[in-house]
Amino acid sequence: YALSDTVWKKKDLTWHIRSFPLSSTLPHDHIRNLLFYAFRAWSNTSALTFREVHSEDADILVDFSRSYHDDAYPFDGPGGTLAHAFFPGEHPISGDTHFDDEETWIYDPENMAPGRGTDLFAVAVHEFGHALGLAHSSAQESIMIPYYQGPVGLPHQYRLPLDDAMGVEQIYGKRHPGFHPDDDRPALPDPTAPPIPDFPPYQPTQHTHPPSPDRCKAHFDAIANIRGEMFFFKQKHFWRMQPSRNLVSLEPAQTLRFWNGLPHDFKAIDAVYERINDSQIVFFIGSYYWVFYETQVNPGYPRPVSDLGLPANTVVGAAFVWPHNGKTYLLEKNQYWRYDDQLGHVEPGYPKSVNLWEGVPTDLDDVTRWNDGNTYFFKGTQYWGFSAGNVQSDAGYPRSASQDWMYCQGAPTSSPPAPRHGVGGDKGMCICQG
Amino acid sequence: VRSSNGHKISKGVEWLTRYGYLPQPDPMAARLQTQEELADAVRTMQRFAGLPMTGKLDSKTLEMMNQPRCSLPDIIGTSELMRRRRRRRR
Repeated sequence: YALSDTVWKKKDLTWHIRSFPLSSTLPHDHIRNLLFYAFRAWSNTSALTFREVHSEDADILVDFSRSYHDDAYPFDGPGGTLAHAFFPGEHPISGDTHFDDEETWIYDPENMAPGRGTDLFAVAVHEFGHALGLAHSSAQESIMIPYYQGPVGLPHQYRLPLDDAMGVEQIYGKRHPGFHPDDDRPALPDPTAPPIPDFPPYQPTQHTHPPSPDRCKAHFDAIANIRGEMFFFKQKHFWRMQPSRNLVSLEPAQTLRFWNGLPHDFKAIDAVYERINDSQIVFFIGSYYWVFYETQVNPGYPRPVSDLGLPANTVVGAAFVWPHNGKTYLLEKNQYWRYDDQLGHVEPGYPKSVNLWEGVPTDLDDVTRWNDGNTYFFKGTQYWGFSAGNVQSDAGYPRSASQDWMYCQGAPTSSPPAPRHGVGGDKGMCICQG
Repeated sequence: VRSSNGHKISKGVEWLTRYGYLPQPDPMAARLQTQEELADAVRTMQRFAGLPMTGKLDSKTLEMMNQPRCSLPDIIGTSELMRRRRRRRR
């Protein structure tokens, strides 16, 4: 590592975002969250703390600027120079960090979109290193190498390379053993703004296993078709059915070990669906929702459902995309809203009564589409099928959800036995993989 | 060929100066960059970037110079130090 000539004479530093990108697709809260975790990378290993403040008196001011912007390092448009930060000191500009607003700033922790933009978190960690007094390093594994190397992984799991950790520790000392990471959570810049949600603490191993629910009792909390597979959620577990209708396992998997970013103390998931416009996955718990990219929550979540245009205390019990019109429907007890995924808002004229779909009870567990193009409504031990865009339940329903979907023999059903559909093994036994 | 080579060297010198590998031009003194100084600067840049230290503006080096990067210089204070040295010599 290489150190500059100057250091901060204090260890409790404040930061403030003075300007946001003009055209980035990243919402402001995501940017705040990413910068929070970029600072945390440095406070995790040193005695420094960082606090976001709503004032330009902050030690470190962050700007997204273009071209010449009143310092000695004008930006040069897309590519080339990406950002810079000033070393610590007494000058007003000391510590300030500038990002080129003409770059395409993205959040891409797993490098899923190489060449489509620059990962803001990776660059922010580098620049904040300068703001703390580190110069460029020639160690190829260092975050302080001057060249952009691409994303560095998930912000809340990121740990500084040894070279950089040693550098910042040399200046400011090691972190105090009694210090808790949450002590430096950002203060709200606006008292009316919702709090910045935190990622859950990373737990690579869980030593306690919550008791597994019985798949044959059905009563699922949420059901969703995600990437062509059906997920049945119950309490803190889920079963997964492949497109071939085989259950991956008769034993449920732990939701928190697969979906990374839900709160650890949740009791049940109320609804889940895969967004039609970007294939991201939305979870509803209580009056909050989380949006996942693959199995990882996006920064900035949870958000209140009021963000979607729903009344503040709405508990979405079912969410699905109606294949007939490609619209998303959000149900709560006996009412529903039609939601526009493109606009990110419910449409005017709602809520309406769920009796639009004839033959199903209210307060459904969830609704989802299967790969046969039909939509299935679940409640308790039963389910109802709707072919294509019909709003009238198909004949022969309700049927037993545990028999037809969980392959349970002799499970209670309120309708006469009917030939099972789908691909099961002999005598209705499932074929399990692994 | 000569024109293309000249352009390459000119861009290289500009890059090396901007990021601290070569001293900023001194407005008070007319001075040419020697081939040896340029090769030294290129070698330092190559070592810093983890490239083979050829001392030449070869394709790998030019490619690295086109990589997106931080605006701050890699060698801080070089130009200031060199200016001081030159002043002492004078």
